[in-house]
Amino acid sequence: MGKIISVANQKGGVGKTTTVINLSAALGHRGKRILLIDIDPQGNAASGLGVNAQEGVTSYDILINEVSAESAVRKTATPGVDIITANQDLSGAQIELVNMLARESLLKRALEPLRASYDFIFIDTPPSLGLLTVNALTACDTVLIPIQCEFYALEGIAQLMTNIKMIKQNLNPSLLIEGVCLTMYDSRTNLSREVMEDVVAHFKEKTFKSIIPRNIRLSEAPSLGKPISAYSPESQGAQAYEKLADEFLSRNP
Amino acid sequence: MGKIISVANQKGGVGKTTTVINLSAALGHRGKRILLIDIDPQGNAASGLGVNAQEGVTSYDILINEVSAESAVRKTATPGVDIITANQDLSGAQIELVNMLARESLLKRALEPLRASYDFIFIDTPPSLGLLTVNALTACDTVLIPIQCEFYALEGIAQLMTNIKMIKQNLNPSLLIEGVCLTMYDSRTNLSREVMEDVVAHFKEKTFKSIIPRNIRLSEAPSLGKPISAYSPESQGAQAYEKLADEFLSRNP
Ligand SMILES: Nc1ncnc2c1ncn2[C@@H]1O[C@H](COP(=O)(O)OP(=O)(O)OP(=O)(O)O)[C@@H](O)[C@H]1O
Ligand SMILES: Nc1ncnc2c1ncn2[C@@H]1O[C@H](COP(=O)(O)OP(=O)(O)OP(=O)(O)O)[C@@H](O)[C@H]1O
Ligand SMILES: [Mg+2]
Ligand SMILES: [Mg+2]
Repeated sequence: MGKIISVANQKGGVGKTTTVINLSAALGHRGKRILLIDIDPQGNAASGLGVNAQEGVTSYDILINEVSAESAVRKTATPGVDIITANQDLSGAQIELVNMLARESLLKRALEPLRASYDFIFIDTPPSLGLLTVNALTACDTVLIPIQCEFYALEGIAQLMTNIKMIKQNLNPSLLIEGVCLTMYDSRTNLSREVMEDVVAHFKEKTFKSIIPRNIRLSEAPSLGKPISAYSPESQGAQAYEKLADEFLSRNP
Repeated sequence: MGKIISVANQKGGVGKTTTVINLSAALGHRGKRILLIDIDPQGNAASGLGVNAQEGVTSYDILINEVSAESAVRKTATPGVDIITANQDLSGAQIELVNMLARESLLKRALEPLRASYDFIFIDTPPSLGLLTVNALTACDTVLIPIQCEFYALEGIAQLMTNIKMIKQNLNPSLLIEGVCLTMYDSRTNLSREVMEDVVAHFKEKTFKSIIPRNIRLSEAPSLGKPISAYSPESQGAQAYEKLADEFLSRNP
């Protein structure tokens, strides 16, 4: 049965989409069947995988129009990775969801029928703790938290953990932390090292040993609609996500 | 009469807070009276200026409890710069605002009495196009758009412009673009140059000539609660924000 994993952090620009895409691609290469579902109105996951989010059924249709998730699934050019895209229609969804019945668990009910077809289902979330991210944290088994090696990124962790606890108490009692992944690590700066030390001290063995370095190839790849493994497989960025995939699988045999 | 300027871009991590803080500080040094109001539940603006957002009246109280904005104003250690802080209380506000009367213009009405006391009032917004950012775009005279020199940052511009047009048509007919500011420019990469060329081609003279380079001092400064001008005045980051302040004032004599 497929495991559902949200990739979440309300701090903006910390590498949520980059991690979802490149971890999914690396797991796909290892023969795993992956579904990536995007519930961020920015819709970056689609363009990062070379898929046009302006056509076909999207996550908006699943949440608001109660269309089946199955009908929204699309293939990508990356072996083993399917996608459900998001686009700007979703930005009105935060308001539309407020008065819907059982609004926090719409995504959970929509994804249940898909679990059996995939090994892992990853949910890319927007940089907020609103109803879209609440839906993701209610639908998932675990949450993977990318943390950028910057000061402001540390500040947001307490808020994120409070919200995760609240979801666990009220909506999803079995919710666990999949792990914490350090991103955009710059070995030349003290700041990166200090953030890493703080994160490891706080999250201990939940912190993935694979650290994602700041690497220009990772920010170039989306402009070609390819994951890093297809764009620049020898780069430090690609190597780091390969290691992360191995470590992820060792935690999920 | 003070001019109200929102700093907005729904893409996360593009330098909204960094720009609000450092532009405000540079204008404060030039003798201008600045109010910075934070409506992002992450509350980064407060810590970047060394102010504790967990005490006192915050922007949540202004929006939801109809407390006067004046009672929320606090001094900072930076000459000429006052602040209204935000904290996690605001993350529930998106939902609380939905059913309030005239929910889009709560901030506008709250800030009117403060206009006369400041030369410029800057609003730091969260990375989303929800009701908090709608309140900012309804309250302001102009919007300053930081654009990170990255591929995903380009993708979000169309959505942002559509939303600005919608606000202009329905809520704030006099809304204008203050300007577009390129951030985290890395002169060693083609990507930065390509993004810059695209942005200049699209926004023309609205693009500020002062480009903010990627500079580690800018990401270190918040950990000491200081703007870059106080932390590392000789750094490239500080020089860039000084130039931006001069250019901003030449557009707002
Ligand atoms: N390790 C890295 N090295 C260099 N650039 C990176 C790295 N990871 C991500 N980036 C770039 O940094 C920017 C932010 O990353 P990304 O968009 O994945 O973050 P996000 O958390 O999904 O953002 P948002 O909060 O807006 O959804 C993107 O332009 C991306 O290409
Ligand atoms: N020019 C720069 N050079 C290096 N680092 C920068 C620069 N500008 C901002 N940063 C750092 O990049 C990160 C993102 O910047 P910032 O938090 O200001 O963006 P934001 O748009 O306000 O993010 P959010 O969308 O989460 O509100 C921060 O850690 C900040 O310190
Ligand atoms: Mg993203
Ligand atoms: Mg910010």
